[in-house]
Amino acid sequence: MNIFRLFGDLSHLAAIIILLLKIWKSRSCAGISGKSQILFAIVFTTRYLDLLTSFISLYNTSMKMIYIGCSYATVYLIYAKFRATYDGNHDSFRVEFLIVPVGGLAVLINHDFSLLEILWTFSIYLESVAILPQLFMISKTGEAETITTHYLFCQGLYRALYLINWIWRFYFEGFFDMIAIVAGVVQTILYCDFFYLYVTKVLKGKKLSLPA
Amino acid sequence: DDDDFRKDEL
Repeated sequence: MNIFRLFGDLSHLAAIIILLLKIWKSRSCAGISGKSQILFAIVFTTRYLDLLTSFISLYNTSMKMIYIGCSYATVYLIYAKFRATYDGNHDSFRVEFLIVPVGGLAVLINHDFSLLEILWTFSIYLESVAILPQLFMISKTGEAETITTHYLFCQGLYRALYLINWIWRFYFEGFFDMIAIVAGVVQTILYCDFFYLYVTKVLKGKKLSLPA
Repeated sequence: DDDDFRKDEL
């Protein structure tokens, strides 16, 4: 494993835990898109079905289980425990506009036409756009709490580090996976606008608010 | 093989 991959995983883990702790400590999920979190839970579930069929390493298995467990815990906090604080009116992105085309694409463009492979491909495509309901929510309300922006930054950083990891693996191991790379590039691009706002506002101590 | 490489990633 190279350093970019490791820090990518850790950044991903940080994002997930930041969000979970934010909701838990503030007893509120205001400003958080429950729809994005459901999409991430679907992403982890469909991608990590190989937990049942193959063992790679202790690191691999434990990280997968932590990601799945945390994502379901987050969904539980939003839709059950702190449901009263959930801002459903602003979380109005139509997820079927993501799931249906992504599902179709996974059936059409995959490495192998088998159930597990199509679900893996589906999870890769879905992950690349799963943050859209959250970004849509921020664009609707025009602002985000600082801790929410840290969450988004770690999510975007994770993707950017994975891209570097793939460049590394291509040069040193001759390995590349076109499906993962294209989806990863798309996903990273979605964060670019946010990265700009994060650097120019949040890191200078200002709250992230969009011009009206 | 390539499949193992891919499944190794999260």
